[in-house]
Amino acid sequence: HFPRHLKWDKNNITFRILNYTPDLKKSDVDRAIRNALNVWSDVTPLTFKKLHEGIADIMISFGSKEHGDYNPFDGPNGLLAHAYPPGKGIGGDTHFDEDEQWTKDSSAYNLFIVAAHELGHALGMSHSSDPGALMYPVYSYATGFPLSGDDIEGIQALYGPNPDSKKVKPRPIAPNKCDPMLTFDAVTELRGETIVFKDSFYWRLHPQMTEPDQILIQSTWPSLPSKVDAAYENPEKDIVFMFSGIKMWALNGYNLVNGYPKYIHKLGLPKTIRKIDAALHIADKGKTLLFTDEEYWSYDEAAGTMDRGYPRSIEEDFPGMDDEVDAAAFHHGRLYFFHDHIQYEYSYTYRKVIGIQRTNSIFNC
Amino acid sequence: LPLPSGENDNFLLAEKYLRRFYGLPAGLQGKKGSSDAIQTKIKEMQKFFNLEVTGNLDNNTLDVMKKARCGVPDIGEYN
Repeated sequence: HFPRHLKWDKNNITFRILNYTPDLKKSDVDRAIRNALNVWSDVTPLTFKKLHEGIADIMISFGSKEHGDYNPFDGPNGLLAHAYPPGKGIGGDTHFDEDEQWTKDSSAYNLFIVAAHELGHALGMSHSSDPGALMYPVYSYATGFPLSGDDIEGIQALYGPNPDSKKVKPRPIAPNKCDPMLTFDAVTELRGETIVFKDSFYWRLHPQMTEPDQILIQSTWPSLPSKVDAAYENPEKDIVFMFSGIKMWALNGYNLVNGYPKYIHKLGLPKTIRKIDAALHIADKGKTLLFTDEEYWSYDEAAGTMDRGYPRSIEEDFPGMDDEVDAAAFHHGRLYFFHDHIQYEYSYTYRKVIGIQRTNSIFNC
Repeated sequence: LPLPSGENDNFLLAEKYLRRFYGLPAGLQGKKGSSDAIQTKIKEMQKFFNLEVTGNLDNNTLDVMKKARCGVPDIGEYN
């Protein structure tokens, strides 16, 4: 909240759209704003009435550079919008930078997402430090209901819950990299970086950066599902494969490769397999190991076929390991398996576990 | 005039950013006073964004400063 917990002293709030961006149809702007207000009214007793003339509580406008409030915008990118906390006059007013490209999809800045964030300010919400919250100050794109538990708790502390008890599914809270009970969904290399997937987020570890970046999966790849089960890099092809359910996607660098998603059964897996838990690629052997429940499969990248004699038991072939794997990676001749909050370092040559650490030791926690 | 170096650009970006979002006071007197205040504000910003709190303008910190964002200050009094 803002200092002094600024809020409207009524639940029936008026808004007015003073002008429109030429980037979108008028009806699309109207819809984006109305949907953004609905996000907040879904979880509070607040109602919003549109005015077509006169002074409304929340005056919404598009402007560029200095636009009348001595709080100028800065041209394309950088500052996208700002809004004032509840109050008389300029209080509650919401301004969007007209120099941005506004869209209703993920191709540029999504007006609905930015509007929902700014209208949060107009209702009394300040910034959240949770990267999964709508009120996080940095723009990111995601589909689905945009409020996290943190946002809902914040707005309900000001206005109370929705009396109709509307059911909403809040966005998950961003996982904490140093949580001792942290588990991983998938791990892969990507051109020298390490990518760790967890829930709807991924961490990006770059050798030259001391701290990992935490980013929403859909912010980078809007067409991907919000959860990745497994991933591996084939460095010869310069491709990263990502698996979610029975589908797989391919990345070249950070760009999705055309022709995907494909079904995992195209690799030669039986139709009874509905999910791959973990995957890793052993470059010098040209083999990719795919882990499903308590078994694993071997895929020959050159032949494009599944090797004979598989699936085999994880427990029997990887002594010292658990019988299931959450995520796996191959790095400098070693296999790294992640299960629950434990990371196993496994020597393929000596066929034994040579190190056990916490899963998040990868983050220097 | 010589072109500003990348380091200078980053410093100017950081100063502008901290002034706007973290209430870094303008017109500080003396080099030492200025750098102390900037370090404190960088630390505040690093803490907010769950970055390693060093007070230094490292790559992670600059990366966050360069991202598209909302123009409302993250912390402090609202003007």
